[in-house]
Parts: sequence; structure tokens; C-alpha cells
Amino acid sequence: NGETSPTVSMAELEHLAQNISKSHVETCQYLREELQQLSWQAFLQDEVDGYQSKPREVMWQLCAIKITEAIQYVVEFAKRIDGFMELCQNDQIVLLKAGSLEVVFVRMCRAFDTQNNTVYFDGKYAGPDVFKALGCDDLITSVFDFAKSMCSLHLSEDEIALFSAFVLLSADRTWLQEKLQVEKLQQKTQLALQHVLQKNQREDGILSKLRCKVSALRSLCARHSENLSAFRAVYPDIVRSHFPPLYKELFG
Amino acid sequence: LKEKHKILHQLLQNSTS
Repeated sequence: NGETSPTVSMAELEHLAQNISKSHVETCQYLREELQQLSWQAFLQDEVDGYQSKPREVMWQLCAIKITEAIQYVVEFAKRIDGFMELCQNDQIVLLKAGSLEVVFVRMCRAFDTQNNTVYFDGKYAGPDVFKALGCDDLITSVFDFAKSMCSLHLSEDEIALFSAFVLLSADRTWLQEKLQVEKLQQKTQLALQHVLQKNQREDGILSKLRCKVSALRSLCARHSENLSAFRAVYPDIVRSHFPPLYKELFG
Repeated sequence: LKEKHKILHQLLQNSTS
């Protein structure tokens, strides 16, 4: 929409794209090269058995810890995006509460091995069977399917960076106080993403494919919340006493 | 919201390393 789109110069877009790519690289938990080198290290069957025989609450706690670690890197990513820290504190919290797990799912495609359908977890590459003890097979299948479909887009690091920022700066989150400011920032990020896609000579349909991923991410996060609620209904004390405080703040 | 998200708020306040 030409009327509401901000006027942004090419130099400004280039600068924003560079800022977001740099922020992404600086705040990635693992380098892509590291992950690729580790991709042959899959869990052995007895290790898989070990995860499967863990009590449900112990596996939930382990995953909550891993998710929380990954989210802390996403918070750092957000802080380094030009304009994010200029938003009001309420909106910074709203965006991270709603979007940090979505960015973790986007980043997961970097740590995903499509050939073996495994993801880097707890020191090695793990297939869906490793997460059996959680008791939420449907969610795990959806997460793996999502990672697989993200990988099929073959996004470069700068494309992942820009898409992550676009997801994080979603202006349609509930409880935003300065929606217009977030909208402006998201529009600029979208223009920077389009700029990078063009520069990388990506096919025309890539942006609409990425838009579909936005709704897939929302559905994944909604399912994570549903599964957490179901788990908490059975193990309220485990969540209260053993889950990371940041995880509880975000998803409680 | 800030009150209910003290850790997140703290992380946002910490200077970037």
C-alpha cells in the first residue's frame, strides 16, 4: 500500500538489511558451519532409548531449558535490531512474548538435517523419536515438518535474519500500545527483506511462501501453549518449581 | 506487563555484550 508505506531510500534499506544480518550472526547460538560439521553425529539407539525412558516431566523440563536458552539469544537479536529499543518497553515485551518462540522455530531450520530428519538437540542430532517421552507426538511431528519445509526454501543466512526480524516485528500482536511505530518498523523490515531477496535473485514466489510460514509459526506456537497447559494441569508443581523462570514468564 | 515480565524486562535493560 503506497499510502501507508514509509518512504525509504535504497541506502536505508541496505543499511537495515546489514544491521539485521549482523545482529543475526552475532546472536546465533551456533554457527552454521559448526552445525554442518556436527550433522553426522546422530544419537545412537541406546541414547535414544535413554531419552525415551526419561519420565515425562524430566523430558519436559529439559526441553523447557533448551527453549529458554535459545530464546535468550533471540532477545539479544531483537535488542540489536535498529529501532527495536526505541519502541516503548511494553511493546518490546509484547513482541518478544509473542514472537521469540516463533524465531526459535525459524532458526531451527539452520540446525535441521533434512536427509535424516534430525535436529541438533542436547549435543547431537535427534530424530522425532528422541522426544517421545514428552507425550506430544503431534506437536513434535508438526515442528519437524515445519523445519523440513523451511529447509526446502534454501534460505541464506541474510534471508533467515531478515525473515526472523519480520516475524518478530509483527504489528498485529495483541496489547501493542504504539502499533503504528511497530507497523512502520515491520514495513521497513519487509522492504529490506524484499531487497535482499531481489539481490539474491530469488524467484518471485518466495515472499508468498514466507508469508505462509508466518501462519504456520502461529499455529505451532498455539499448539505449544496447548500442550504446555495440558502438561501443567497434570504436573503443576514441576512447572512451578523446576521450569526456567523466563519460560514461565513467557508462556505461563 | 513490565511487572509480570521482570526477567524479560531485565534482559532488555542489560547492555548488549
